[in-house]
Amino acid sequence: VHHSSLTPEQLISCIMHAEPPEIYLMEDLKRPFTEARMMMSLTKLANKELFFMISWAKKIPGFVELSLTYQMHQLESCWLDVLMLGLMWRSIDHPGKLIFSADLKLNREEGNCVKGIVIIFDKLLAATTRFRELNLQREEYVCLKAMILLNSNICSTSPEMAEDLESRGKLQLLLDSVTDALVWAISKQGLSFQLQSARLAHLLMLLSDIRHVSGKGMKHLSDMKNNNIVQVSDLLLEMLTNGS
Amino acid sequence: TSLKEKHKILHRLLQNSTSPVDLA
Repeated sequence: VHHSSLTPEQLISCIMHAEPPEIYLMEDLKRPFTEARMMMSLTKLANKELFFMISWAKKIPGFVELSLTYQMHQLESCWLDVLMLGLMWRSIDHPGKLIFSADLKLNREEGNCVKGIVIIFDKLLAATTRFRELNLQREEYVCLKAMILLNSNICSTSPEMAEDLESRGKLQLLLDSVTDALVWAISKQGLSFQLQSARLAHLLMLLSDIRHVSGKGMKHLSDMKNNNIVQVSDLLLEMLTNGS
Repeated sequence: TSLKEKHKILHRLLQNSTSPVDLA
């Protein structure tokens, strides 16, 4: 079935099935934490998650119909936003904690060992709190994550991409479909029309906060790598270098 | 070509029909 003929409910069902599995660091982060150990654990997890993210993107209906150039640009533009939204979703029922994985749960004080990371932890915790206050639903979460992927590079100035009108059109249609799905997910909640609009606005506004934190995160990770505090694995290095 | 060169791993993972997770 082509994605354009899917109902919002069917589209959400497909996006739900694309969700990555729960991930594990699979090793103990030894205490007391050190800057190098914590950064190594966080980047190791991020690298694992990147493989799952690419697999996830390929399962979003219509994504693989975009040109390879578009697929690469979308992923390199949004990967840290997607990782951060996933982190917020995992942490939503754990006030004050960031659930990086089932076996790596950190509070803000534990971030003190890494120079400059507490301010990022605080922003992540604040956005997570906002999602908790809004009682973010799983269907809304998966739509928001797909929207990050599809919207991440919509204002690209790359001539190569501007000329690829076919992919550009497909991308816009896909984004419209996921937006419809999000509107549908909100409409199921029995809210007044006015409250539905307000909820949609509140959820979408949080995406700009996530964009802001991911920019800080990219800068922080680049600095850590450039100062040789952490070694970054191949895929993560490629995404960091090309995405920033 | 330069884009593909810059994105060697991502390009391979997207192009390959095998799941990226299995290729990891």
